[in-house]
Amino acid sequence: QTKYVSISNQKGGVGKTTTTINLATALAAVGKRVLVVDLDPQGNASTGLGIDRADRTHGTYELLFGECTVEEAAVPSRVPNLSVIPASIHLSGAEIELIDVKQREFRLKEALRGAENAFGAVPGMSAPLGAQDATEANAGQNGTGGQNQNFDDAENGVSSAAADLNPTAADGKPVDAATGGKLVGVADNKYDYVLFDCPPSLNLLTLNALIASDGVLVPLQCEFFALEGLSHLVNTIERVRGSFNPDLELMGVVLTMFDRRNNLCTQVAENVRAHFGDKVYETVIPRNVRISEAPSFGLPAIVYDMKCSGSQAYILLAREILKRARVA
Amino acid sequence: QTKYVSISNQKGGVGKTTTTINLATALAAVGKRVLVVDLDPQGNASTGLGIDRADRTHGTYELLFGECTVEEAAVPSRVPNLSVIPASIHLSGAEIELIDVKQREFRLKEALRGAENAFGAVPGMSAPLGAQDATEANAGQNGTGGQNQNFDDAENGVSSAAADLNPTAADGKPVDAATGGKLVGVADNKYDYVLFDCPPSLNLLTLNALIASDGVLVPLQCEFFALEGLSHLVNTIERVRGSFNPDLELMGVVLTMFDRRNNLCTQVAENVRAHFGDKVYETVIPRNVRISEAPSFGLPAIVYDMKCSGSQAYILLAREILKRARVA
Ligand SMILES: Nc1ncnc2c1ncn2[C@@H]1O[C@H](COP(=O)(O)OP(=O)(O)OP(=O)(O)O)[C@@H](O)[C@H]1O
Ligand SMILES: Nc1ncnc2c1ncn2[C@@H]1O[C@H](COP(=O)(O)OP(=O)(O)OP(=O)(O)O)[C@@H](O)[C@H]1O
Ligand SMILES: [Mg+2]
Ligand SMILES: [Mg+2]
Repeated sequence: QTKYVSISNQKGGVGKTTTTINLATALAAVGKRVLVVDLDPQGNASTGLGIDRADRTHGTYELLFGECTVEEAAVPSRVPNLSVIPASIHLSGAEIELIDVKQREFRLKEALRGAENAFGAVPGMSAPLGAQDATEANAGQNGTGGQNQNFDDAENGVSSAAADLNPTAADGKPVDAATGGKLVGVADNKYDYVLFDCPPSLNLLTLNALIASDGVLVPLQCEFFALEGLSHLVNTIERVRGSFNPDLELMGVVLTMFDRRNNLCTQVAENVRAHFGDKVYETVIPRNVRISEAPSFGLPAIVYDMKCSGSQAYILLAREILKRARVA
Repeated sequence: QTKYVSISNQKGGVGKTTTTINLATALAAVGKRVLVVDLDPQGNASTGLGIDRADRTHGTYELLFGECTVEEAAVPSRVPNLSVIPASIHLSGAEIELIDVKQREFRLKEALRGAENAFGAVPGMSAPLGAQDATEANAGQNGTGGQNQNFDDAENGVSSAAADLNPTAADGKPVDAATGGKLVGVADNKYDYVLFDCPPSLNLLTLNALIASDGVLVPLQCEFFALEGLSHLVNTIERVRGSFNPDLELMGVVLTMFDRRNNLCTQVAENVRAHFGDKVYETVIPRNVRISEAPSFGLPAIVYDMKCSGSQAYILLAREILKRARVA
């Protein structure tokens, strides 16, 4: 079962992209199939994973607007088992352009997890052929139990009706009856982990990621301003869980750029552990200049300098996350 | 003449708020009357200047929606000559709420610089009484020359018609004929400098600041990802100058969190100076832990520890900015 994780914090510069890149690499290194989705118009995750600007024509923006499938958008990185759906500057216009699109908060979930998984039966949106079976299997998993039966009947009704109607594009691929765009493939069961690198704000792109996710990983710089924003982020996660995505949980908080010589860092770390208990990972990422050098070579720090303290910390973090997942 | 400056960079965590707070304090310390406008829903600038949460009920959000005047929103800080228009969490909803408001990009300029200065004659929006004379005087300054004459006639027509219509609120203050909100006062000639602390994105709030500004000051962290976003920011400034605000200029780039022991820092600094020449301030802000400690006491670093290297650098930066302004 694919695990979808948002790496999010509206405070800027706390290590979201660095955590996404290096955690993804460490998970891929132990054989997990990983997809990174770059939701930040700055495209730092795409750059840090070595994706050329020329290879970003089908990326997150196009995926959100149904202009390409997951397969077409996912670009292999230099790291085996790790692919990226890159971000281009078009993404900075997505928020405004999505304003009058129906179900605009669910676009990402729908694109990655299939229309029927995003918000049940959506009139006019046909499920990818063969996905009906998956829906039956998932019925119990969504946690809504009996109510799902009605959904499934309606869903099957919609799907079979739409299947007759289903136009095919010139290349023979089925297209989405509602938008006429390419019928998006799904990421389910193709990847073990899908990581969303979120922009530094709680906007529609971040909301799309939170709705598509099972968990949120929060990188937290050990500084006063970063601490100030944490309660607002946690409130937002609660609200998303309440009205859009009942499965969403706070997976954990990872302390980043930690400098043990600095009193403020130690104070902030103690404060966070006091409030969040074991939601704070034991692994702490130290401030380490090799980490900030790696992106200029288009390499994750783990590849650029595996032995440095920063890389070792991200490897330990991956191990801690996998251990917690097994126990859960 | 009041100088309006946006402190902006869509890259997160590069020192925008820290630069706004400390530059404002240094300018206030030499007798300039300064207003800081906090445009970031995180409200870091408000916190860093010691504004209690309870004192943020009339702030930037209310100003944008015409619910209060500049005088009502501006709160004195602990620093003499320095006031703040604080940010509350409501601001995170402003972007979506402003979507269908006419001239939504000009709301801030209008609120601070008066309706007639924002975008000439706006049907239904009455100029504050007595401002007509200022419009005559400004006619030549807007650089549009002859065309302004027509504007002025239309403007005067609108103003005098609106003046008769002008309803007054219960407290006798004139209200805005279009929105029925309080007629906003203006910041012109009440302050020498107005500094906008922008959020880490190029959204509608930042756009409002860029349109209300005469110049943009860009804090730049000497890291690879920060460098990557610079060209996009510069393009955005050009576009705003082209279609909304012909006076907008790139005032300068200030290198922040500089660590001379770190090769990457030195490389990025050389790269930026090679591209931007003397647009890069000579003053460089060093990484200095006292700077990051100050906000937890609600004090600017300059007040918290005047002698530390970070504070001294911000004092030098203020001096360099004032010197450049005199020469210009
Ligand atoms: N542990 C670390 N040690 C040293 N430098 C680091 C570390 N983690 C991140 N950095 C550097 O700090 C800067 C900010 O990190 P990063 O860009 O990952 O944060 P972010 O939260 O993604 O920022 P944004 O809010 O702009 O998306 C980058 O230049 C990065 O290289
Ligand atoms: N010169 C410096 N030396 C040490 N720490 C600094 C320095 N300048 C800023 N900081 C710290 O770095 C962090 C980021 O700075 P700041 O919050 O001012 O950046 P920002 O660009 O406003 O961030 P955001 O994008 O979230 O608005 C803060 O915790 C701040 O205290
Ligand atoms: Mg990032
Ligand atoms: Mg800030």
